[in-house]
Amino acid sequence: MNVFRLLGDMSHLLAILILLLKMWKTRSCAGISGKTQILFALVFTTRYLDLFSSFISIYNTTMKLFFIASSYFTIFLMYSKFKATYDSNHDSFRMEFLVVPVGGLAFLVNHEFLPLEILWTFSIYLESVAILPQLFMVSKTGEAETITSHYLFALGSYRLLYIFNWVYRYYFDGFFDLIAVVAGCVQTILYCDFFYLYITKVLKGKKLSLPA
Amino acid sequence: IEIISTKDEL
Repeated sequence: MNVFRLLGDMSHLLAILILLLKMWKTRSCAGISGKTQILFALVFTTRYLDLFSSFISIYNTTMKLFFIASSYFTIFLMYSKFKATYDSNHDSFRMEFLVVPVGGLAFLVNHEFLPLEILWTFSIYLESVAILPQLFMVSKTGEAETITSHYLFALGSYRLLYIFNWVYRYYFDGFFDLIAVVAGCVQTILYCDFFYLYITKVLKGKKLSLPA
Repeated sequence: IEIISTKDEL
């Protein structure tokens, strides 16, 4: 575990906590894409099936369990408890446009043609694009609450920090996972436009709004 | 380059 990896994980954890706190305090999930949250639950579920097959550390197991549990809890809040505040009209991105191609790619390009390995690969590919319904929603409404932009910034920073972690691991541990690195770069690139808006607007105290 | 997978990550 290097400092980039730890900061990445903490950023990911922070993002989830910001999202839960926003929903809990405001009793609302307005501006949040339920599609993205469903995709994240699918990502965590397919990736962390190794909870049953291998043990890495208490830290690793705890984080995995938290990510899985929080993703399903978020879905429960959005589609049940705070359903009335869910902005489904603006959450119109079609999940199958992501899940189907990503599933096909996971079958074709993977480290080993084994069920768990294919599911792991699927989760890595799916995570890289899972934010698209959320970004689509922000662009459709043309704005995002400040707390939502903090959530997105923390979530985007996590994979960027993981890239530094992979560079570090490559040089110091001779460690390299092409699938994770390529998908991680794609994932980070998708946030670039948002990062720019966050730095130029939100950090200067303005609300994130897109030009009409 | 030898490719090792990152299963110890989250």
